[in-house]
Amino acid sequence: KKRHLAMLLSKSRPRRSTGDELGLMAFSKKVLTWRLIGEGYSSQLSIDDQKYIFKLAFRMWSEVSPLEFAEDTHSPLEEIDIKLGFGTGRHLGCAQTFDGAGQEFAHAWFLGDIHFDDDEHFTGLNAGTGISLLKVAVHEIGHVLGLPHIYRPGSIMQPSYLPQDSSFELDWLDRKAIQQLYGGCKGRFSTVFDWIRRERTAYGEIVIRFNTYFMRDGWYWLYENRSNRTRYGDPVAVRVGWHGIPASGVDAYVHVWTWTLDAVYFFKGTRYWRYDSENDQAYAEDSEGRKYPRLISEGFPGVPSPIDTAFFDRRNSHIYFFKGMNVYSFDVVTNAVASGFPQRISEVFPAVKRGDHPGGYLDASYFSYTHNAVFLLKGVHFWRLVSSRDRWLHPSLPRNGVLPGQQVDQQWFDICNVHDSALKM
Amino acid sequence: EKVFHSRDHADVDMTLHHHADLVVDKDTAWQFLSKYGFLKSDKWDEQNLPEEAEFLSDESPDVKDTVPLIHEGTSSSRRGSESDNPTESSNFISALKEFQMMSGLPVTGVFDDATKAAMNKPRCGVSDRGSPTGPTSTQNPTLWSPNANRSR
Repeated sequence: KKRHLAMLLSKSRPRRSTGDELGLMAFSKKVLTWRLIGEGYSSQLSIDDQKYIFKLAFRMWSEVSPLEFAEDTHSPLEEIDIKLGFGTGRHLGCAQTFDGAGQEFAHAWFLGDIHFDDDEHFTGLNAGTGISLLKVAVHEIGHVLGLPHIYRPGSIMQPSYLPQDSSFELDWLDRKAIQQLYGGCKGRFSTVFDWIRRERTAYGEIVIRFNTYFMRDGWYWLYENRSNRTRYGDPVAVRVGWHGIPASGVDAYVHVWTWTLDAVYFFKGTRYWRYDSENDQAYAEDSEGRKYPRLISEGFPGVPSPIDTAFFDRRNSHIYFFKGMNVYSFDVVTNAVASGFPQRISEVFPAVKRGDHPGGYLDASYFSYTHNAVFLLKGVHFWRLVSSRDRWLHPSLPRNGVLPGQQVDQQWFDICNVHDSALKM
Repeated sequence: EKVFHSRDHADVDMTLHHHADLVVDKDTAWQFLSKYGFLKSDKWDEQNLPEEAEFLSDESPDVKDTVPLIHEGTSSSRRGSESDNPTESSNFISALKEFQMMSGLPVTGVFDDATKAAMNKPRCGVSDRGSPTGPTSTQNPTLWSPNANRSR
């Protein structure tokens, strides 16, 4: 029993490696394990509820940082990075005694464990009264990760508990605070696109709306351009949000939109699917009864497969298919590759600044309605194409020129992975 | 198990719980400020508590508060000497002002009802020492926009 209590004391734990390249203390590894210890269950909520809330709290930090958290119920206790437990008064071998109901509701040790005062009235999700365990857990996890108290209205790191609204999230400045310690979220994407859909208003008017989506492997994020962040709770599994298309590894999304054509396509490997945006699912077959998926070589003769990415240029009604160092310009009117293609990407889309060009093997190409511009993405960088407006302001810029590259995470913020175990919440 | 009858446990009887000692006077306020890092003391429960007369506020130099010293749970605390200790009083007022500023209260240095209420709010047990009082971001503030929709 004494040895067990000694294990619970933070001082007895082996010293962790910590990153201090900025003179700040933080975990040096990106995947951290956690456990709600058996001796520290709350008497107020079911064990499953407690674990779910902690899992959600950790996930919320994952959604805004490169950290991932996994519940570990099997490893030896001393190997667990973050242990959580409830106690009252003198508790869990902790040096800091709880004071009973009121005032101190929890405390956490930097790079260590979290203790909750079970004399407080902790409540679960969607409960109107009491102290939200989720909000307290998010706060205390912030301490464990290295954040101090922050006396800023709206910060999750405020020391005093404020009754939360119906929901709370990590705001911009809290995100930047944690990213100062751990950096932003970086990574390649499978495809990026704006999805257009028609909606009918309450007055019967048809309006056209769009949303921006980033896909990576089997997951996707909706990006809220006006808020400079992803939708709360993302990423989501592709198979959940996009019915009928491959569950992972989509190569390209193309929206052919002319006065006479309006068709959305997903590409993967040697095949493609047409998507029914009104009913939000893939078509089972085309207008001639041919079943989807169809071969790219049949639907887009002359275009090789698999492709790296593609986008539709409304100026000339051509789809630009990218593969390796080459680009194929496909005329949707003639349904054929334009003469003179394929060409080198660097010739069709020349660098504005010598040497600053993605070259080839792109990850994604994307026309953004928000920015009214085409972007080429490769790795953690992107390049914007010269637009008509750019050329009107600076006539010396080449048509379809590629402007100098920038970091993806400085344009689209906080597109962060979460641990696999948290993806299905 | 704490007794309850409602499905959401909203009626858990909290009267049976041990309740935290409230901050009610300047002695407990001193303990609070020490505990959370506003006063430079590592062992707040052994703090040398100043005499009553030294808690005079700047606002009422001619009035002496009669503040009973509370020793419950602090058996090792020692009473201060009978001589004046303006340094400790000054430290207390400075700490109080810092707490008031960080809490968005009028910075008066007076242990008033609003300050007392703020000290008795549920809060995290981690010390506030070294906590920033304003935005911590180094990003361009124009990039920040309020999140209108917080629904997950």
